[in-house]
Amino acid sequence: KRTQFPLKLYFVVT
Amino acid sequence: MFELRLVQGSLLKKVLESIKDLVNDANFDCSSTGFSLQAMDSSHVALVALLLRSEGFEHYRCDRNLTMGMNLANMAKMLKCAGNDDIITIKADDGTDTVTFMFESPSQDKISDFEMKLMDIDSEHLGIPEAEYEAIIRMPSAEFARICRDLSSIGDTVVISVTKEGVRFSARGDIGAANIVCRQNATVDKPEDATIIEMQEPVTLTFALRYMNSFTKATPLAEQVTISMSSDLPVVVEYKVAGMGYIRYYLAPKIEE
Repeated sequence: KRTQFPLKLYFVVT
Repeated sequence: MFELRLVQGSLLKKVLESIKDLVNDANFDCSSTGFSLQAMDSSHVALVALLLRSEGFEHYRCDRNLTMGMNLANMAKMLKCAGNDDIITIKADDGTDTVTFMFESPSQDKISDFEMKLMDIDSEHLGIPEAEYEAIIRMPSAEFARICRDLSSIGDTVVISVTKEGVRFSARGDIGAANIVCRQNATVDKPEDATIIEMQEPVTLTFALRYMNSFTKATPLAEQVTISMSSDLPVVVEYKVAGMGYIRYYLAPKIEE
């Protein structure tokens, strides 16, 4: 099974 | 007072067509540097970043930083009313909650005014660092769009794998499997037909094709597309906006659990 994590796990919320 | 005037109004029409299916409501940020937007899709795994620099406009006035919240489908409906050769002006007075789109025909014999209410949209803004990528593919945008469309008839995910041979796009589904390999091809007469692959490291990532197909709505904006990849990081799919800026799409990879 594959999941996509939300982008805020990769980029910092400013 | 905010006002921008774009002689090549068709660019703005194409920009809206490129983002309206991915994002419903978005904030346009107006500042002295330009007209920009950053917004995520409803599942927050895809993001679009638009930048149109102020010097790219025939006229650009921004007395103070302004955020205009808009429903992109409604904005697209209004921009559809502009002719492809029309000059488009966008203006908003300080303290008002409306934005005006003005379309002037080339011969100035027809002038249209469309006014739209602005919205209050609280969206979180992500800081996206300029990064070094393990692999960067530059290829004809129509080619990339064709590959995404073809593979989506086979499966709902695409595996993009960059090696020294080239870039391989793979998909599989109930009816079978498909592999499309594009090799580096720099020796073409027209530079926009070239496929250039810069690879620091081989990299393989898996993505949902429905987002990739949504990104390719920007194909009419640019002859070339740049796809930047690093292991376990979101891919960046970038279309330049002629002489003004870019549309960048980010998509989180599908990670094996």
